[in-house]
Amino acid sequence: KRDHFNKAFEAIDEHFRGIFAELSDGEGQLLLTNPLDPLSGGLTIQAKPRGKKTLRLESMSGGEKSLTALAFVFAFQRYLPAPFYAFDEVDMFLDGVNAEKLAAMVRKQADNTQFIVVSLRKPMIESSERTIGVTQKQDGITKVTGVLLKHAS
Amino acid sequence: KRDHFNKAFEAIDEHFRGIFAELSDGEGQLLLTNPLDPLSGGLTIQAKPRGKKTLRLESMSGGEKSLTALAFVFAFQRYLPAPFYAFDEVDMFLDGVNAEKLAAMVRKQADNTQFIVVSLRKPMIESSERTIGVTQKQDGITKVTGVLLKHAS
Amino acid sequence: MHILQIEIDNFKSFSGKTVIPFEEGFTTISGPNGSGKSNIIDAILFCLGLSTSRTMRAEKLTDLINNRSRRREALVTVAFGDFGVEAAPKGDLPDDADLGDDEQAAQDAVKMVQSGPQPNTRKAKLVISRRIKDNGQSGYTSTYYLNGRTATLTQVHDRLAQSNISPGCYNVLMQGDVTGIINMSPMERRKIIDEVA
Amino acid sequence: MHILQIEIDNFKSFSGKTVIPFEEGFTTISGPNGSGKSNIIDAILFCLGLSTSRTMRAEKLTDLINNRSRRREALVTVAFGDFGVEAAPKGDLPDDADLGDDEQAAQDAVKMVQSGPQPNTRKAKLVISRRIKDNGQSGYTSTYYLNGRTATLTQVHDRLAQSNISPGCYNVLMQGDVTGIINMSPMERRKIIDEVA
Ligand SMILES: Nc1ncnc2c1ncn2[C@@H]1O[C@H](COP(=O)(O)OP(=O)(O)OP(=O)(O)O)[C@@H](O)[C@H]1O
Ligand SMILES: Nc1ncnc2c1ncn2[C@@H]1O[C@H](COP(=O)(O)OP(=O)(O)OP(=O)(O)O)[C@@H](O)[C@H]1O
Ligand SMILES: [Mg+2]
Ligand SMILES: [Mg+2]
Repeated sequence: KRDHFNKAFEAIDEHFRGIFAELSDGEGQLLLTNPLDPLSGGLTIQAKPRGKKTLRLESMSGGEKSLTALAFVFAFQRYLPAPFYAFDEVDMFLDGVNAEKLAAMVRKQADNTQFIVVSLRKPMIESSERTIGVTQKQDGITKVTGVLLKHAS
Repeated sequence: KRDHFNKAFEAIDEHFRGIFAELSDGEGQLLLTNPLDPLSGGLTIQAKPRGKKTLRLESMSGGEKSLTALAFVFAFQRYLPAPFYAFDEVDMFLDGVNAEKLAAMVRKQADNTQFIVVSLRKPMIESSERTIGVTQKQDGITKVTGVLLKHAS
Repeated sequence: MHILQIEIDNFKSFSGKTVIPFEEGFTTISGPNGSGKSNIIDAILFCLGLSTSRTMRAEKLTDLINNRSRRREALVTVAFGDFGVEAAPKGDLPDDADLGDDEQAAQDAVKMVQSGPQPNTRKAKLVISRRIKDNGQSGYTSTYYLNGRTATLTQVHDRLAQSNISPGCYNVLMQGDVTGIINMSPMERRKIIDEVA
Repeated sequence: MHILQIEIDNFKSFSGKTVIPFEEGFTTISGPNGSGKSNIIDAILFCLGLSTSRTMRAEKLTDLINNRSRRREALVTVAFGDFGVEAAPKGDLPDDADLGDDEQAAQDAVKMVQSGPQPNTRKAKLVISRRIKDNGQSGYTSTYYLNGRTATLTQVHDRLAQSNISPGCYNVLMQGDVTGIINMSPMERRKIIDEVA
């Protein structure tokens, strides 16, 4: 049972390191608080943006936390691919530069799987292959206004 | 003691109705769950965007919750003005239209008091009288890069 | 296998029936505040049994029924399949003779999916539906359908888990939740890996 | 009365001393993720005693000291006053003779505020400072200064409360907190009004 865990942990950690480097331009890895007996301990994330010291997880900024959390989710998704993923406004803390990086990463992950992403941010919308428009008239009833197709770039 | 409460409640409710109408283009008010014995009950908010039925508070969208919460905070501020207010990214859920409305309301409230608002959003930055730029070089040390003054519009 | 189409009928801010087709790859959903974007995500979570009423911002399940129409029931259908691959699911569907009214409706949903104007939905190989009905004084009923037949939540969960769709698989990140992984305790975070090891 | 100037010395991502002047009206603070914007808000909360270490994203108070310099202390000073009004606070300040080293530093902070290049800071009529010092094995010390003299948190709170600055006055909305008012229970929400009635 511990072997199963270690196997999964190492694979997800491997993915996490690559994805974190790409998203945040820094170094990150997953750490077990009790490496010899993993199931009695916890899992923590070590994140170190370029030039900074290793950040304590809770002291990170809103944008830094978002990118770190998303790197973890993407790593998880690469280990255990699913038919679809749905993200609802995961880019709200990100500045323009990081919103672009995230959009590029979603586009890359979407080569193998289906991503449905709710977003108000231009970088995310422009990186997607199509956008479903949702509005409401004065009557409070949702109307799906159709799909805006993009040119493949 | 109950009179003091009622006096404060009615004043804040008065402010809330006006501010909510301006921010959300709908009708809102504060409600006591126990009007005859306020201090034994709670305070709830009734919000009704134009055209919709009264929304249950928890079922509101992220943007609707933000505007309703901010209307409450502004109403509170008008009742009990303080020397300064500091907002850290309170516009993150708002679409373009609502971000503009909020920025206009902050500008209006700032006539009588000092507002310090952290934001990544263009409408908020453009409505402010000045912007303090904050960056970090590769060394992870914060550098305040100076104040961008705007023309009064 | 991907989502081919979602049908939202009288659920939350969707009054009446709305069909939303989906494609492969990267799709965004956008629009003004309060228009119904998160409600579409809630519809998926509702249909696939991946959440509680609180997670969908409702106090009780019947709050999910559209409050503008007089109809006191809501139905959501999610059709899965492979793009570019014809499936032959007709073998899965039972004959109409032994279906109750509600199952007939779910059955019709499957047939509509398969015969609808969207070419890709003819490839549906897994169709899940869920109905919530407000029975007034006598409470409410929540019914799942797997390929047109009544099913238990467990049956739906098992079928979805085979495709790595489950609460533990992080398929859905909800609004405001993105930093949840950072804020949880190290023990909780390790358990995420336990579930898939 | 408004904030005239904030001086952040060795606090969180501020290595060494940074002086930030403020004006009347509407000021925005912007910049890239992780640059230090929220840390400026934390500096205000720290200095005015309006928060706990957890609220400032620190496990313990000594985590607030900049981790890049060897100096194991942090100091934040907030100067209040009226724009366009000359104040004469010198009467408030004690003579140097009876000050300890730390008080001397806080005293210097007040004088620097008053004599600094920023014309408006000569109008400072209330200057609050707070120092956190890591004493290694013997723990840490946290000291408040009111107009250059050592003060207790209660004295600082009382003085600020007279100007409607307090946790109950909603002066500061932190990142991620905006919908807190919606998510709280009706009883908690009513208590907000109790505090100011
Ligand atoms: N049972 C219901 N009947 C009718 N309308 C409902 C029902 N439940 C929720 N709503 C409405 O749905 C709206 C919220 O929709 P939703 O959360 O999908 O918005 P959104 O597009 O995600 O907005 P945002 O960008 O602000 O997050 C609210 O106005 C709410 O009143
Ligand atoms: N004691 C400390 N010494 C040095 N750096 C610190 C210390 N405490 C926090 N930091 C750093 O401060 C940074 C966070 O700064 P802050 O939260 O102000 O960013 P921000 O500008 O608000 O970003 P965002 O837009 O993402 O919210 C983190 O990278 C963190 O590592
Ligand atoms: Mg939403
Ligand atoms: Mg921040």
